[in-house]
Amino acid sequence: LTERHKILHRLLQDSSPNDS
Amino acid sequence: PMPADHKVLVRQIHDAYMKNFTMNKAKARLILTGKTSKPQPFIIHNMETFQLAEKTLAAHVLAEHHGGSENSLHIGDVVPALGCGMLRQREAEARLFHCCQSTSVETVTELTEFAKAVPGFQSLDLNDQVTLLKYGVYEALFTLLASCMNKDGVLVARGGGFITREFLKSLRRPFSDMMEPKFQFATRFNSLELDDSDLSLFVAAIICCGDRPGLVDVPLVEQLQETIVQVLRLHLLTNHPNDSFLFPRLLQKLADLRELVTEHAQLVEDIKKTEDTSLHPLLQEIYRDMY
Repeated sequence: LTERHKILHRLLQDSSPNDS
Repeated sequence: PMPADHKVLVRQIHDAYMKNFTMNKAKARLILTGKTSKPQPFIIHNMETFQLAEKTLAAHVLAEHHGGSENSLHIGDVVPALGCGMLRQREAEARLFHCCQSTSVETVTELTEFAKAVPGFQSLDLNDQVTLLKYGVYEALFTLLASCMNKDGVLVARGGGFITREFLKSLRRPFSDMMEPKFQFATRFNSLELDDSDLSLFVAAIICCGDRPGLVDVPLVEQLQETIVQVLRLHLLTNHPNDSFLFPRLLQKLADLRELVTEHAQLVEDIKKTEDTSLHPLLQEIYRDMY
């Protein structure tokens, strides 16, 4: 599923601005 | 009375919502009712004002992007409003469609960050996080859009513009069919008079939904959904003590939203087939094999 949704996957994996 | 841990969850979800969405209902209502010190939104009611807005608002939004928070600019290939300028040679309906796409992409990015900040979401299987966003973002997007709408039109470009409902209806088909169902939903939804704290929990409940197709670990998602829905129920009771049927009425809106998204996906599919227009890769991913 993550393969077919590369951008969503990337957004989910990006370090969140909230974490910093 | 609400248990203390529920109060903490309400605060966490409300904070995540206020932090991640550039527009919220309180801000939108101030602009729509003219109670803000900022300049009134530029009203787009025909092709001339639309073309004028493309030039002025694009510059305005871009300036804000460069000077402001980089929160929503995670996908490097998307700069809302810039798209509108680059596509100026194309016909107005198609350009408007592209502007809508840019706004949708920006909101999907914000919704992703919001979801990640909902306690428990990031502990789910990564495939399930993708599934929940794929099926939830458009329902959430139309919920948030209602905050920017009144019966006469919709705020755009971060409150810098206001497109009239009549102008949207006057576009050629199929573009003219795009927004009217959203206005009808917004009118019914806005009559519930939710505030941003209620909306934050409702949007979290939309995303954390245990019956999306293809979930790997249904019980874990259902457990998260149950927690959020309970917190939403308790929050509505304390925040709207005189409206004891608000919770069941709000749950009914979930069915309306599903129908709205199914219709919208069909319309986008039709536009893709009949119009010479492209769909943003992120939106393509979401629509592909959706329903």
